[in-house]
Amino acid sequence: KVTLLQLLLDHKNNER
Amino acid sequence: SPTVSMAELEHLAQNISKSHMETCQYLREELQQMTWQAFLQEEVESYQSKPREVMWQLCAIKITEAIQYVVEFAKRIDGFMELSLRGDVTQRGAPRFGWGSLVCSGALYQDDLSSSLEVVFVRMCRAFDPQNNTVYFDGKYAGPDVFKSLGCDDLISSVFDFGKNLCSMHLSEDEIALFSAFVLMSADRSWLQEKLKVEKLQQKIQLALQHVLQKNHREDGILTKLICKVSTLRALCNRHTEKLSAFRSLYPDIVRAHFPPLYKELFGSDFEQAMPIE
Repeated sequence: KVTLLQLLLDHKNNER
Repeated sequence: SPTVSMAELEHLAQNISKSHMETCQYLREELQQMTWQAFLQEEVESYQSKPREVMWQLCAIKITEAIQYVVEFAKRIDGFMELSLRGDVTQRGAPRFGWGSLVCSGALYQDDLSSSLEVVFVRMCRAFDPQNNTVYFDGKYAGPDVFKSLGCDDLISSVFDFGKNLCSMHLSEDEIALFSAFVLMSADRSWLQEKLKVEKLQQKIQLALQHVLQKNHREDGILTKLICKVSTLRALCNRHTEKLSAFRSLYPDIVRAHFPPLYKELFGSDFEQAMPIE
């Protein structure tokens, strides 16, 4: 379960 | 702005289109191939007979999945991360409050992505079949009746109206990309110190959108039409927030325990925030 901060700071998350 | 060169606009338009395609969740061809797969009547009835809170939870999960792709889109737009997020989060938040409390005070950075749901609604026109008034949801194409058990028929019908309306503009992928970026930049950043920088980037994106529309030989007035949609999008999102608070007042424990943290961070500024990272 992700949080916004994790999403923002992670290098790459969701791409096709 | 006279200071923006054509080469710069072209570069920005390419960056945004590329970011959109890399993060669009579903390819348009995939979606179009599936339009014949509408939910069967018995499947529709099964959604309708779900308890309200179960359907709300399912929709919150689907919205959150879509938003994760929008966040990735935002991160890839030239200039977005530099605006405030990473710099501001680390400079303002971390040293002063420590990492844990920074995560708790979600308001620091959630403003930047407050319009991510608006972008989800814009992207929805790719997954919308205007002929049957259905949208891709949970593996098949769904009409408004699928969402009946949510108990917000007015919001659902406004969302479908918006989808149909945006579809009628027949936007190309690069137009959707640029318009999404424009919508994202219209976020209300009341706390942001560098407001001027954001406005400058938004102006540049608007010029890049105009450039793309001209390049695609779109009729005059389409830019104005698109810009007018921003207030419709904001109204839809406000309505969603109202519906969510009404739902939460009835089912506080469901929201607290079962809704995705990201969804709660974005749509309930008064919700308890996500747990701090160790």
